[in-house]
Amino acid sequence: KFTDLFEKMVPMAVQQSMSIYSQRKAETVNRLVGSLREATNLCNGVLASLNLPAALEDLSGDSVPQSIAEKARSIVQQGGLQSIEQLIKDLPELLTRNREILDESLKMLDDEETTDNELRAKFNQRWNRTPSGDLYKPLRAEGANFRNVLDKAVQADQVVRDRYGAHCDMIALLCKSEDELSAAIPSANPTKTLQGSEVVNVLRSLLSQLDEMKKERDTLEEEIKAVTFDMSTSFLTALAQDGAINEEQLSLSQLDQSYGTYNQRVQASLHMQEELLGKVQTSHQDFSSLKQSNAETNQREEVLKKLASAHDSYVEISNNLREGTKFYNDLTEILLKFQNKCSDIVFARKTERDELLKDLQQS
Amino acid sequence: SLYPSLEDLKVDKVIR
Repeated sequence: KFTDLFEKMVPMAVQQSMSIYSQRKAETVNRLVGSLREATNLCNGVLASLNLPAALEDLSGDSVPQSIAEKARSIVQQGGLQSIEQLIKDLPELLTRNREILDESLKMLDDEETTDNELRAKFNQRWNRTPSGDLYKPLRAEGANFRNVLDKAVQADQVVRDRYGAHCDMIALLCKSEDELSAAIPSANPTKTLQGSEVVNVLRSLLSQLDEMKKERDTLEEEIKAVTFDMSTSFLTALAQDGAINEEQLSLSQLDQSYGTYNQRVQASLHMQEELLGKVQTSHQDFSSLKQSNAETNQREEVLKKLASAHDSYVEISNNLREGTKFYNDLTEILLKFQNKCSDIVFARKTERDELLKDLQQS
Repeated sequence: SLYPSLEDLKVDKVIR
């Protein structure tokens, strides 16, 4: 039942190539998934600004259009306002925890360096070890990098808070009961019955194609995230055959192989959206000219638009908060490793210092 | 994405 503890051990060059490959892979996945999400956000924004699909459902002029009711239900299901308020409240704590670990780590280096300098001043050239300041440069550079990343995260937190501030009233409205929601939407006398008209059918078909497209994107995103490939064998073979690893070439060709088709499917999806939205815009113009609009209908439409975009913002804010919470927790792991590196080197320097002191006091 | 990427921070630099 022997398991070789060193089974996974690989030469340094392979280890470094593996981590660079995983960086390239992460960037590829982020780019593909990011462009899909960005396109979906754009699509939702355009539809909300045209008050679609609500305008097609809103024939009675006073009840809550079905799509708005569905959006309200989905927000309540996801925990409503409270769930995002709680996540927003947690952000400062997560930030402080990370900052403290970083500050403590750098303080260790500073304190040890101060003592090293004092002893160098006291013993002059007899204190002949490398100055701590020189030794700690790489760690301090890494520390500065973490500080920079934390500063960016603070800005991201603020973006999320502002986004929440801009939409929380409307989100709160969506979380209310259907009666309260209905009462809050100005009613307007029923629009001329457009039920059977061709333009409503065209718009409906376009909207269902857009929904289908968005659903396909969810599966596409899962597939893209599920791709895995173990590069260690090809890196090991390259090292064995050529004595060196052309990481870039090997990684890029593998990434192209793994994600080439996905890239095409993403581009196709983006292109389809452009086409469909173009048609939606033109059909919507016909639709608007057909239905009579007056102050009342405009007022009602404005509130419906705000409710639709409040739902989209709720989804976006929830994604941002999930991303932010994950970011801070992942960063804590990395900072704890950094802290260990700092305490290790400081411990080694202290041991070395005590020995040097002993020698000097004896001589 | 809104938050910075941690990918390049994960690379463990070995101190000689």
